[in-house]
Amino acid sequence: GEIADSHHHVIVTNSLIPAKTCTQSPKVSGSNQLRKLQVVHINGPCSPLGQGKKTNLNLGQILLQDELRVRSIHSRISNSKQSPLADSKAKIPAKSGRSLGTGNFVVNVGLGTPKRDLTLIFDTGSDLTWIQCKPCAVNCYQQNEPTFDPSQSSTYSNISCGSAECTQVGLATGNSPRCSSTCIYGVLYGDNSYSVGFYGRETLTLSASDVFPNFEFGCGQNNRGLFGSAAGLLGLGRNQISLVSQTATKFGKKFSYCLPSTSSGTGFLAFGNQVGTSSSSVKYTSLLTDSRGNSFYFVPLLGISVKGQRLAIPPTAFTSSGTIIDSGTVITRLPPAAYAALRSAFRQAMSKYPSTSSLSILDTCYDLSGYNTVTIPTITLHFGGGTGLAVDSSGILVVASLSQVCLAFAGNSDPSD
Amino acid sequence: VAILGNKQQQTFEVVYDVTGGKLGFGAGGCS
Repeated sequence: GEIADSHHHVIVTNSLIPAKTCTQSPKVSGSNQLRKLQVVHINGPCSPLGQGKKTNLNLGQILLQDELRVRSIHSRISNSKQSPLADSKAKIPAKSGRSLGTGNFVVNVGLGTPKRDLTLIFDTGSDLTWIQCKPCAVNCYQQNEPTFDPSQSSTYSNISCGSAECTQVGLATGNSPRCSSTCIYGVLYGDNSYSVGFYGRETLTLSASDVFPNFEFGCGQNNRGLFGSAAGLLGLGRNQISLVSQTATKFGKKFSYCLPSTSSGTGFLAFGNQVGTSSSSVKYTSLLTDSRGNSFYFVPLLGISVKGQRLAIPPTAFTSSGTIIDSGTVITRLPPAAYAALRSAFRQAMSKYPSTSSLSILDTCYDLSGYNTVTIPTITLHFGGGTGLAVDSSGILVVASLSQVCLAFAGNSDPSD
Repeated sequence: VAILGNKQQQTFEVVYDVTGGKLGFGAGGCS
């Protein structure tokens, strides 16, 4: 899409349809290349995961999975027991070898000695890094790369029961570790996906010059769920077991990423002081902590503008419950009052286009099949410190088909969520 | 809580300076 003026985007409707070929971004030159991992959509044509293990995008399934993750986050923050599925009629079929984790992005890292390259989902909303490990004592799902075998690595070691590290993984996952000669972790995600296994240490290689011996990670022996054919998950949360914390000595807890606007594009995940070098100007706001969720990155969202006009939303609508930023949630969730105001302004700006039926959590949808181009309003999110995020046109709409194109925001059901 | 999802983060360089307590957004971060 292109910005027609400061208040509108003009989008060629055919560009909304996912491309089938990978569009490689220019390689980063010089030393910056060393600490940058390429980020691609797990199911897009740039994904290193096998073509035969991908599935056509089913937006309804993506949104359902997204809602389950959001319920889990709300559950964790409200300190209630994790039972986000107890009242849900929704079930996502987890077909062997079929990926539904379409909201997620993946990167490639090296593990072990000799190094094995593994494709991992990266997630700022969780802390534990885990991979599937042989002998897969209970279950491993089908993954694209050969399953990691710690017995073939000279640098793997288990972490003992009763150690501080074992206690910490329990705090990070919310599940008390078990002991079977060695520390056993368990992690459950919002969509009922899970991993259970040995908590151990191994050499992690991000680049030739960024090698981390004794990196603590989960060596999964019982893994099920919607991880596609990725080998596991890279936890980038705030807890001290996360990759961010474990590499703090070298990278100073600084990292950045760019997520591509299409499933056929590429982005990056970078660590250390090189952050900020890819953009002409980076605007900063505060990164907040909140005792309700120590793993999450809280941000001071204060308001929203549509077409350059600030919506009449009381600041308390945002500040009473707070806002987190999460790479693993697809659709932004707003407090009910804020979403109602956004929806109203968006609908008004889109009134010349025919509306159509809602899709899952998305209740503002249009039939754009009869248009070569469409003009949509700009949306800006306002953060503390005067920082504004003028959402890219690719972040305003989500597309099931050209006959069902929806506003890519949703509301929480309860103001206290 | 409200949640800023990845759809709205796309194309930005999202910079986490955890020690410094700040989060940045850089337009055109993927280019």
